Amino acid sequence: DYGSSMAYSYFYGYLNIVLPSVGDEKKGLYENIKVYESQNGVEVPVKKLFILIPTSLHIPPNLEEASYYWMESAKKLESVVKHRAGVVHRTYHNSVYKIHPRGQRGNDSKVYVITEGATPLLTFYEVLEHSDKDSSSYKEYKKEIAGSFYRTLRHIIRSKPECRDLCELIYYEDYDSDGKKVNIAEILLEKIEEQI
Amino acid sequence: DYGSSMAYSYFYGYLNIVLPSVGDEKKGLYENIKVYESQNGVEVPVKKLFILIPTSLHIPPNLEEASYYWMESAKKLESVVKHRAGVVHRTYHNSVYKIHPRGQRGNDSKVYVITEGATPLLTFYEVLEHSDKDSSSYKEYKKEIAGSFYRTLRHIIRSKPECRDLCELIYYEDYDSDGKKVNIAEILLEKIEEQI
Ligand SMILES: Nc1nc(=O)c2ncn([C@@H]3O[C@@H]4COP(=O)(O)O[C@H]5[C@@H](O)[C@H](n6cnc7c(N)ncnc76)O[C@@H]5COP(=O)(O)O[C@@H]3[C@@H]4O)c2[nH]1
Repeated sequence: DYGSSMAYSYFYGYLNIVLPSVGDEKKGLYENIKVYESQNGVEVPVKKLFILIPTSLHIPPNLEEASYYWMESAKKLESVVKHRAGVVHRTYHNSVYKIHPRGQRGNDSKVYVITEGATPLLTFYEVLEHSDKDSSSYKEYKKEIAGSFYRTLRHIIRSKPECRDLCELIYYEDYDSDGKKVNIAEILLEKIEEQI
Repeated sequence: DYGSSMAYSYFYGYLNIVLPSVGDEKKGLYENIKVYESQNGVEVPVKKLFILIPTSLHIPPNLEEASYYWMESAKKLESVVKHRAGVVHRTYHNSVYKIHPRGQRGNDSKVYVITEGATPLLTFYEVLEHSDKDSSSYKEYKKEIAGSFYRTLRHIIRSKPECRDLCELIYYEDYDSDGKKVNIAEILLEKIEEQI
């Protein structure tokens, strides 16, 4: 099923490349974050990649837009460079965001986090958009795909000792029970709170 | 089916991002190649991306290894930078290779080509390798996946006027009828000959 096969390709084609340290010159995520903290004089309280999995499958290009602008993109982590399938020096990098709690800027309480959306879901969303079918009939289907992607990815990650403490999956509904669009910055702050 | 869904995701998540020019500052592949030619004083006779689709699904990290070293990686094309699903400034680039016909270096006959393997197939190959099944029982299955990926991708590209003249799919068996590993440089040279 699509959700499940996307989870395998996301793990082997990406997470397995950016997360683990493998005992050679390539830094894993944890070490990459430590270097970032010291080079930029900041603190990243939870040294993991938070992966956003919305039931709508839609993730905006910049997460600022999904956070009522509580989030602001910061300088990125160092890229991982690796030859892959004939693309020489292919680069992979994770984004760093600052969260301004309650949207308040100009104070010292900003929280740094390494986070991004699960890109295969956005790509699949675009594939559905381009198929000539009525995209509202896909609402339930999209939620099933998101769910199966989430469960499969969670299963894969739990079975990989070198990756499981380096990422956190956030599976969420885009709209709350009052029909208001959720603020992913609030969700991330809660997750971070739980872990510090 | 897997081959077909991989082709849709490869098109919408990658080819549709790197190939077309869209009338804004982002250069499409054709313009990117023209800029490369003038900046490096070289000629790229066929201004397309050649995508390699082997029935084994296995593509080495650097294509030099699949060409009896007739091919040598050259400086890459300029990257396409685009925010995507929360990864800010995600980069995509195509690799340029020089082909030394008959493996002979030190003469003027090298041929420049933009080429790479179809990455989702390699990722899928790795997924199969990690599943605890006997990977030899997958040989026929892999060929079916490669075939369905090829046919679906060919169908998608033919329906996209802004992409179809910018890439060429090369679907091939890794070993010839004598059991000798094919030389992808020879295959590429033949394809280039046909078009100039
Ligand atoms: N040759 C090549 N160069 C690229 O830059 C590239 N980017 C994507 N692709 C292929 O296109 C298709 C769609 O990509 P998507 O982003 O939805 O999924 C990607 C994406 O969710 C994640 N991923 C891979 N590279 C990155 C990256 N640099 N940043 C974030 N996520 C990434 O892992 C999935 C599988 O990647 P690949 O298995 O390398 O092949 C992809 C895929 O088949 C590429 N292929």
